[in-house]
Amino acid sequence: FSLNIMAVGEAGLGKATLINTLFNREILKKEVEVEEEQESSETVSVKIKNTTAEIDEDGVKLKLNVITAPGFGESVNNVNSWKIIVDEINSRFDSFLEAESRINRSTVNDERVHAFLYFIEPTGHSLRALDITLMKQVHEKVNLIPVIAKSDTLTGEEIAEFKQRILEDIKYQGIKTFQPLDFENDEEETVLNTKQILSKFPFAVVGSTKEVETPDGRIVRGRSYPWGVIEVDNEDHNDFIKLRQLLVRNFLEELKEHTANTLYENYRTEKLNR
Amino acid sequence: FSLNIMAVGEAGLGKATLINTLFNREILKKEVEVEEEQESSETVSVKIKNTTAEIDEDGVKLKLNVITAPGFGESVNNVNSWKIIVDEINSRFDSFLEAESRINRSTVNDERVHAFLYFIEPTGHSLRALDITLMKQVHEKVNLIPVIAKSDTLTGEEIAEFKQRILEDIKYQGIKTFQPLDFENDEEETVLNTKQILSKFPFAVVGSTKEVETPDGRIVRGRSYPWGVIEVDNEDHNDFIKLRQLLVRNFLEELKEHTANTLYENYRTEKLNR
Ligand SMILES: Nc1nc2c(ncn2[C@@H]2O[C@H](COP(=O)(O)OP(=O)(O)O)[C@@H](O)[C@H]2O)c(=O)[nH]1
Ligand SMILES: Nc1nc2c(ncn2[C@@H]2O[C@H](COP(=O)(O)OP(=O)(O)O)[C@@H](O)[C@H]2O)c(=O)[nH]1
Repeated sequence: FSLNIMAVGEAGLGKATLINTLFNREILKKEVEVEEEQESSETVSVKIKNTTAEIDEDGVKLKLNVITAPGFGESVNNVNSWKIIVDEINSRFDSFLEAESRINRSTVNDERVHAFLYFIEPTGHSLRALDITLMKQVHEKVNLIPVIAKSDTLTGEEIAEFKQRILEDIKYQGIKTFQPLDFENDEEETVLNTKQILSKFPFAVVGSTKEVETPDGRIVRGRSYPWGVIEVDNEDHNDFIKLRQLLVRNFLEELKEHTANTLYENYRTEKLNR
Repeated sequence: FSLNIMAVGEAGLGKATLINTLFNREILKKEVEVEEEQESSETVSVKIKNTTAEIDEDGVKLKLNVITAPGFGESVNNVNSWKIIVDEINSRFDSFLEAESRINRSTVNDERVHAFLYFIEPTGHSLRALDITLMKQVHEKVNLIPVIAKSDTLTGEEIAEFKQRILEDIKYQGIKTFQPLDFENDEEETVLNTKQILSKFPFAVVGSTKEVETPDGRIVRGRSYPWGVIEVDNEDHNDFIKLRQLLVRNFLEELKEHTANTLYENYRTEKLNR
């Protein structure tokens, strides 16, 4: 079992923290301090970083690859920051295409991106130009799952308005996000669960691997502020549980199948036709 | 009495809210929704907007001008977004220079920027390339007061680390921020107060004009979350009170004098020498 997740968004949106929270392990280190000199340069180059971890999910061993793009969105001029990301997605399709066409195919390693988490800054307003540019460049190559990062910045009311606005932007821009499709064939309970998950799109998430004590004495994963404790695993506080269900529990197979049967096949057809 | 404040930073950092909170009045409206089409264009133009309000501060009438720059930092390519802001500062110096050299000077209107609030995104990491670029362009023309926006995103520990990192960046980049200077001549209590204010630089602020009820039944200005209520005017929750003291109460005269006697004079000398 393998899972390749790409996590993209500007620095400081809690990407490393969220990945570690999803698998409850220190997989990604907090970003290394940016060089003082590089900070003021107008173009910060985007790098691709691949981090591997062996995860135990309910007794099943999962080989997890997390692909990140430090530097994305950090320049004064970000016009090309999406290219490096698209190149990475394409090169993983190319490796698979090449391996698939060999005579001996017994050890084809699937490194294609199965899920693409895009982190939206919690401005409370609407999507930004770079968000739209990036998502339009990748949505036909990956299962795109936009999330509202650090959603504890927003009140319940602000989250509802922001989600509404984001969905309108996504529709207007023709951006395709991952839709779990085949639930018409499932049992009623699964259909209801899937509908509940979908109703929370785009997920407003909070991440933390720290254990803190709530005012009523429970020990939970969360963030402790002078005015209260936000709990990661509390569905009244944020949509983390829903994201974990989508990504790791209920739709892992569907994400991989959609990548293999549709996204990759479309890429392959288009490439071989050129 | 007049006060001209420029408030700059990317969209959604709570600038409008903070200005309204500082004067407890709806001075700035929440940003008009950005046109759907403009959102995806790669260059969003920066506009300058001037909003005027008559404020009653302890029985003293204050004519407040708030200058904002919607569009700043919103493009994919922000290489020129600071130019419009610098041009605005310069043109206000030029108007004063021109008015000052007229024969009839009885009605010189002081429209020079007395304070420049720069809003830093609460990433928790460090200053970004655009932050540094902008601040270096304006710090010798205005009293620069950087603030950490929406600081309720950060825990107490994260705020301390972030402030430290920002101060290091500011020092390394040679960025000059407003330093209240003449307190050696003041009484001991004022000196202590000024030192306390300075020790909180850069201020980590939260804004809200909404009245909400705390768990222990008090009605306060703040933001109500499922996990607690953050209070704007509570110094254990954020530095808003300190910012208000700096900007509106204790240093209003010093901000204006420093603009008139130093920043403007330097500009004038340099301009007349060309
Ligand atoms: N408010 C808030 N802060 C968070 C959250 N997740 C992470 N952070 C903090 O944000 C900062 C940056 O997190 P990091 O995971 O390094 O972000 P990255 O640069 O996107 O990988 C750290 O101080 C984290 O503790 C969250 O859900 N809410
Ligand atoms: N978490 C948090 N949100 C804030 C704060 N101030 C304003 N907001 C919210 O942030 C969003 C954008 O605020 P606005 O003042 O329009 O930001 P501007 O675009 O910078 O002028 C709104 O939903 C505000 O309610 C704050 O101090 N903390």
